[in-house]
Amino acid sequence: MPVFHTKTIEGILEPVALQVSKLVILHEEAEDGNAMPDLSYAVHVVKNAVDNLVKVGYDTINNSDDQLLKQDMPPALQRVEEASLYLIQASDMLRADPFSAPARKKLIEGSRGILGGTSALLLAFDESEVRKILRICKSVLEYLAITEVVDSMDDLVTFVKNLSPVITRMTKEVDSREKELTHQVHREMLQRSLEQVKQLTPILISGIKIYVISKQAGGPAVQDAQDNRDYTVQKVSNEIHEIIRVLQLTTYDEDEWD
Amino acid sequence: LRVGWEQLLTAIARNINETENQVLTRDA
Repeated sequence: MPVFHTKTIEGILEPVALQVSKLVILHEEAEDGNAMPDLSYAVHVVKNAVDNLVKVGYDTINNSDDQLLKQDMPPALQRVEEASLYLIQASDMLRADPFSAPARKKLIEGSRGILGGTSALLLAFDESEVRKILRICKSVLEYLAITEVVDSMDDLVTFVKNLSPVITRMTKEVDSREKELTHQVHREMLQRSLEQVKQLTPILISGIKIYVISKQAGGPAVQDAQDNRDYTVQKVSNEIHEIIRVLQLTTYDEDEWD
Repeated sequence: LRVGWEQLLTAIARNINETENQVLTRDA
C-alpha cells in the first residue's frame, strides 16, 4: 500500500484504495464469468461528481497565482476526466453484455485512473500549501538578516514589532502542518526545530538588546555582544532552514497507483 | 459482486466530492 503523506489525503484516498484492491481480487475471482449488474446509475453519479470537480479545478487554476499549481493541476484533471469516460464506456458495454471481460477491465482501469488523478490533484494542492508555508519561513529569514542593522533601542522596538507576527505565523503554520503529517520522523523533526525556534527567539531579542546597550556604552564588550547576537541569529536561521528542508520531504510516490 | 462494484463507485463519487471540497477549502 502506498504511504499517504498527510492525514487529509489519507482520509480521502485510503477507503477508495482499499475498495479498488478488494474489487480487483473479486474481479479476478469472477473471471469464470458471472453476470455484472447494471452500473449506469452509479457511473452517472461519478460522472456528475467528476464534472463538478473539473469545473472547480479549472476555476482554481484561473484564480491562482501559483505557477506550479497551474502547471500540475490540468494533467490531473484530464486523468480524472479520461477515467470517468472509461467508466461510462464500461457501463455501456456491460448493459449490452453483462459478461463482457473487457468491460470489467475498463471498470478497474477507470477506478484506478480516478484514484490516481485525484491523488495527483490532492498532491498538487498539498504542495501548493507547503509553498505558502515556505514563503512565510523565508520572510522570517529575511527579517533575521537585518538583525545586524539594529543598533538603537528604537530600531529594536521596530524590529521586534515586525518580527513577532511573522514568527508567530510561521510557528502556527508549521505546527498545523506537523499535525497533518503521517510520517512520524518528519513530525518529530519539525517539532524539534520549532521548539528550538521558540526557545531561541527571546534569547535572540535579549542578545540584540545587550549588543545595543554595549554599543552605546562603548568598550571591549561590544565585540562579544555582537558575536553572541550573530551566533543566536545563525542558530535560529539554521533551524528555519531545517524546517524548510523537512517541509519539502515527502514519502508519497504516485507511481504506486500504476 | 453487485454490492462490491456499486460500493466502489459510491466510494469513488465520495472521493471526488471530498477532493472537490478540499480544493474549495484550500482555495478559500
